[in-house]
Amino acid sequence: KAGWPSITRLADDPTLPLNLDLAKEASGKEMKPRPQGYPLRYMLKLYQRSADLHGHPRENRTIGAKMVRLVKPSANVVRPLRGPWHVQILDFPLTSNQVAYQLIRATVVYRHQLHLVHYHLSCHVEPWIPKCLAKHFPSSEAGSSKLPPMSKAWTEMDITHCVQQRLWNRKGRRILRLRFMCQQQKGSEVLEFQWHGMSSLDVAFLLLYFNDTDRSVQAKLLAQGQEELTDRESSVLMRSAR
Amino acid sequence: QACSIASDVPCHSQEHDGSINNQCSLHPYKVSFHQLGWDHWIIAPRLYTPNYCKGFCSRVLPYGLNSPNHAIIQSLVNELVNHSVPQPSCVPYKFLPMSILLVEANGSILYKEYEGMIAQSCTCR
Repeated sequence: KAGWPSITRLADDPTLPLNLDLAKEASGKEMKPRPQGYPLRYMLKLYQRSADLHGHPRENRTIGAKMVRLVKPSANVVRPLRGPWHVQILDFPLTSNQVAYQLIRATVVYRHQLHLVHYHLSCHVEPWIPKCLAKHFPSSEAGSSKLPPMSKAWTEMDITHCVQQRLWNRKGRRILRLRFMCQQQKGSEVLEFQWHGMSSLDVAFLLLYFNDTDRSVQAKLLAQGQEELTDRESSVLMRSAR
Repeated sequence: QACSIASDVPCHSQEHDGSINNQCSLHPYKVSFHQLGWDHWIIAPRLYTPNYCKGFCSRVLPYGLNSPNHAIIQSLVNELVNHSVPQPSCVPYKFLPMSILLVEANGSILYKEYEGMIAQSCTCR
């Protein structure tokens, strides 16, 4: 007890009972709005790959995370037409950090092809974070835990570095802002089409992958405690030798 | 060991403690999230098999129950010293996790593996 002050901090941490959040989720009785379309299909596919019909996690699951959150845009602002570019600004709210979970990956899934009645658009997403490098998944990436594309019109971009380094550890309200930029096919007349009627969830969503921190935090604190105890012991031994 | 050397600790047989069918054991049980009133926010799975433990905890606890020595001691205390100290209870021993797909209050969809959701074995303690 005297030599392990870091360990007692762990025991006092009120956020660590991981299972209590199930009770918190259950407390709300009202019907919750359920996303439809591609985002729901994506998560259902992820679930089917990771668990069987009874909810037992599959032994050979490749998801690589204990928790995956699909975040829909909270707001979208349409920018005026800029040359050939149709631009929409998407804001994704990031909920407050839970001590028990560690963010291990962040990706944005978006429509890179939009086929509308009079328009065929090619689109891409840019994080609105300075000095942020994003990585597109190559289609043949071996060992990737991401789902194979369910639709040719959608693609996935890794923004883990952007979110972890630039945004995740900020205090207060955190918003991940992305620019969804589309360009009409070459040769066609540039017309300003209306984004209205198209839900922002129809064009992009954010995926956040988490693992438990309790084991890694415990291991880290234990290691710190061991180190402190070893230092204390060695200083006592040195004094004894003297 | 106690019943063979101490004359005031009778060596009860299993028949005296209750038939084998009433012994502490795991019972399968399936429930739907609709029955729990949770189907408005849980997308998958539809059915949930938590199981439960039920049965008599005899003083002679079978090895497979994984009971600590304390359970035997508490049973003896109840019988010989103080009846207000309760008999050991038949409770879950090991658990299995479960993956759930759910909708959060803000409309986000969450896949999460919850620990301790399904009783896998029982013990008396």
